[in-house]
Amino acid sequence: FQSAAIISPSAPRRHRGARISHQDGQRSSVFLKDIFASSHPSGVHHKEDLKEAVVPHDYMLSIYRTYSAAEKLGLNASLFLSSKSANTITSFVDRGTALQDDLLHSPLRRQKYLFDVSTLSDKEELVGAELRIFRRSPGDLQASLPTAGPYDIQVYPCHSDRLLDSRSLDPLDSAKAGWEVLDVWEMFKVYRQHHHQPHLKENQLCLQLRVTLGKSDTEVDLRRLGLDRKGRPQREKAILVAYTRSKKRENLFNEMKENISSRKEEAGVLGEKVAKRGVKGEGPRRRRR
Amino acid sequence: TALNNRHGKRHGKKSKSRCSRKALHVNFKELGWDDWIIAPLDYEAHHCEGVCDFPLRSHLEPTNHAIIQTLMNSMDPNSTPPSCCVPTKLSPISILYIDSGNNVVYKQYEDMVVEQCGCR
Repeated sequence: FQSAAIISPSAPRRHRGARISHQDGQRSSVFLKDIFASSHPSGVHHKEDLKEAVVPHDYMLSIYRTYSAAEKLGLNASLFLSSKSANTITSFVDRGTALQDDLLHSPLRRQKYLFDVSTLSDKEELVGAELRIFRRSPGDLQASLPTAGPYDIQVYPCHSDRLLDSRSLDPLDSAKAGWEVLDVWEMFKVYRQHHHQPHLKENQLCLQLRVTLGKSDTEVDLRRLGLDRKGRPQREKAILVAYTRSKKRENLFNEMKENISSRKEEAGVLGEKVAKRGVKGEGPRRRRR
Repeated sequence: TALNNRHGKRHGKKSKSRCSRKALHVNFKELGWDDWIIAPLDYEAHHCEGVCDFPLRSHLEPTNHAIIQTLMNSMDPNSTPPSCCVPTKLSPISILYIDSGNNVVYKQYEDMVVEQCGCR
């Protein structure tokens, strides 16, 4: 699949009831520039009271574009292998930071990835989970690697040495940037059994990554493979993707209620600060009708 | 024989169209949902409108009850209203949105687009 970029010129306001013909299947007119603007450093300082901007990863955009195109062709998206028969796909962004990498002794032998999965509904059946990590092109850093691979990328739970998944990386691929995908469904299942306590607010899932030379136990410096996290834009951060299927028909109003209440919580915090302003685009989040 | 509604129509009154699917463009931005819905920001939902009067067309796939109710209404409009023009086939759409934890979520929502209308 090509990565999706859903951008279309801001559509003119349409008259109610006029028959609207769409050239391609895309009804979407996502103003991605707004999303990037709010996540762009220069864009953030005057929106400091807005919560950290959310920028969808290319993977989520391509998921959306593929399945909505399939719907328009009358195909059932859950028949796609990549959807694992899920009707909900949630991406959690890594909360680990470059600081944690730096705190570890250099060279960087292991990395911890932290995901807050508290919003994942336990009413839905988990049908798959994968860790997606972006490997930047190491450039000349790789030249100093002891040998040119192959390498073995391994992922473990942070508090155990039980290998969850591994995949080999051959020398040619290791010189180019790309996404590495590791299956962590096993751990997620165990996690959900033990953490099935809704009151647990901080549902953090922790994964540990290391790379060895082939099948040996010689650990490789992750920086030399473009895996360090310093200065990464939002869309290059690692994501944990959970595939779930809900039996009952998804009700739009669940999300609406959830979002309204979370905005209210936030507005409560921001209320006193911004209430007076009210200038368009600066006041509290628009009240939803 | 059932009264044929057509003769009973007063002159000059605009004849109401038969039950059929009409356009309904939904703009999530106008609903104020664009701060949590990433895509699509608008879509064509359609809606059903029109009268279910005698004789019912077969493509409206009436239930037996709707046939009976329409007959009864044709014979005596005070005995019962006509059957209703409603969606008889719906399809899903995909939505990419931001959940309350600031995560990007893809979800398929059933019953978002009217594909067919009928009398029930």
